[in-house]
Amino acid sequence: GFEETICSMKVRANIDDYTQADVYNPQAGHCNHLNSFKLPILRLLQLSAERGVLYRNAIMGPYWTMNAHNIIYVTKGNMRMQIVNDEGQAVFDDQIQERQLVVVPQNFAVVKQAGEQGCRWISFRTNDNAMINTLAGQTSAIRALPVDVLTNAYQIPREEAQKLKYSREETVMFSPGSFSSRGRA
Amino acid sequence: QQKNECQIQRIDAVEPRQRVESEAGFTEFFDTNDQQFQCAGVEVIRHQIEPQGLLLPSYVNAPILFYVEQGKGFQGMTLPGCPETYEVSQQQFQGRKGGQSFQDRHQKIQEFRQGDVVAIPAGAAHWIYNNGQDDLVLIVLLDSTNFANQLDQNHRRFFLAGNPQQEQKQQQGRQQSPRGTRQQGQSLEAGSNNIFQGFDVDVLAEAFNVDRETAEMLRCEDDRRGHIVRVERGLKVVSPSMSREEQWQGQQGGRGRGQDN
Repeated sequence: GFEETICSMKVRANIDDYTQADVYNPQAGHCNHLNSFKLPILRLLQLSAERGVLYRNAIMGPYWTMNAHNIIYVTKGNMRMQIVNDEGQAVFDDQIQERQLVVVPQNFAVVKQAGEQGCRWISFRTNDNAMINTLAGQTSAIRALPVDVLTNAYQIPREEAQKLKYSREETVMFSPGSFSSRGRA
Repeated sequence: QQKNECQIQRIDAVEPRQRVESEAGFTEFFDTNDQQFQCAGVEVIRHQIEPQGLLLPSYVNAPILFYVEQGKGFQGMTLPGCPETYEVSQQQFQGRKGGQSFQDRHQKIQEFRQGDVVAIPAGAAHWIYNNGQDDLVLIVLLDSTNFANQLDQNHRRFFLAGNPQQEQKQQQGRQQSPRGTRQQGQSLEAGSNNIFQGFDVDVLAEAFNVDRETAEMLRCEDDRRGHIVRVERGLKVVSPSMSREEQWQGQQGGRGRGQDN
């Protein structure tokens, strides 16, 4: 019965079609995920992939991937990446150019900022249903914390804590703000 | 696991070998190099959190199961994609408290008390607060060899706030390890900096869409309180507290079941 099961399994899926994007922000970029929900054979492989596009100076993160390592290969453009370990040290803070690859270990915190040309990458993940946890934005861990936890953890006034929680309305990919504009000027 | 980790000739009962003090409590570490822990692929730590003590938000590369040996408290766990279902609206609060403006919304909070076992998935950010009158004592198991951990077998805690590295440096001056060196698990747990310290302040300011000064506060560089901090006026969160719930259930019981749908 193998020919009825694994032999007929779908093994191909296209993740370049931006009209099928899972994350889309016209000011920032888009992302297509390929996980075992979309391509069931990935459950056997315990792997998944992500195709990402960030527009000029747009930001993704900071975030961490809860259950997978990330192997990120830049296919076009460039981006600045910062990767932080559990000791709070930046283990990578550099530009990744086209054809360069970086491994982001599980749980290490990451932020990506596209360069002037924008950036496209393919990311392979070592879990068939990789999940990220963002630190800024609408569904972030910081936003999920009570204001009082923030005020006591960071020793800041309540107003500042509320700013931290609510100033960024976007979810995963952030449009470049005033700082980028100042930086370019 | 390496070949000989479970070739055990003798098992001894062990006690914590190391303690890291904080402003409002301490954490004790069992020797992770002990063969029995290596064989089982687990690590064990013990938190003792004073009343009004807050274990700062962090996440760990291994799943956690902890037992509440003493005291009571609550914990918040942030899971990606979960909505902030605990919320207080401005109007309601104003009605009750005479016009003070306060509003908050966050993910679910779990209360626990002595005898409870609480599970935390690998990589889920969490914090713990002692809202009782006694010290809160937690026996924490970290399953480092769990399939969910794809890093090495040491548990690694990623702090979202505070400056535990600074705390550790101060500790080093005050006390020596029993073996003269720091234990591996201990250094990984409490020797961590807040992860925001690894990011450029300008990038943080842009990501959070806040000014540079606010972004700087995330790094907690001057914080000397350690990983368990004292909340002077008590932590106020949106929570259906146990006592209120029990009171409500009591009232319901008193009315009888005539009002049931």
